[in-house]
Amino acid sequence: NVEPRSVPVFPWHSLVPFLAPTQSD
Amino acid sequence: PPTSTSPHGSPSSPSAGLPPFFMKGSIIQLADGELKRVEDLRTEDFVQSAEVSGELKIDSSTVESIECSRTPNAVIIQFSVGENKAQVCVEVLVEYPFFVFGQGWSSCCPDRTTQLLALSCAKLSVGDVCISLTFKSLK
Repeated sequence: NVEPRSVPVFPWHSLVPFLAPTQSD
Repeated sequence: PPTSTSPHGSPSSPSAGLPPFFMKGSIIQLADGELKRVEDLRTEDFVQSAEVSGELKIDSSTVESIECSRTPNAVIIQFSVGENKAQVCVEVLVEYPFFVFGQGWSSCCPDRTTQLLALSCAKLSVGDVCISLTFKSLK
């Protein structure tokens, strides 16, 4: 069971790496 | 040469450990507000959240190679990112989990991931297609 006041909530995008390629132009 | 980057901004720092949100049981909020545990996330959750967000775009990042790093317990993973197949290198701890399309969480050392995070993982291999993000404005 989760205790709402003590459990942090993380945004979904925290879990995904930002792999932004360098723009070549 | 490939772009060198890190999933969370700074170079991997083994002493700092992994981000807390990969720990099994962590509560994740999707873009539509729904809450899910990290181990229950599915490919559709990421895809739909990116669509809702408006600013972010899901890219397919194919693992091209996995090599040992000079950093202990770390590897250098080379990805081919997006439609342009841009080459991007990422240095991460061997237990760092990536989400593979249609498969779920995967890491270079699943046993260590399970040991440290209690998160069930498959073995990340060359050819796997991982979920990654870019900002739409970068295009």
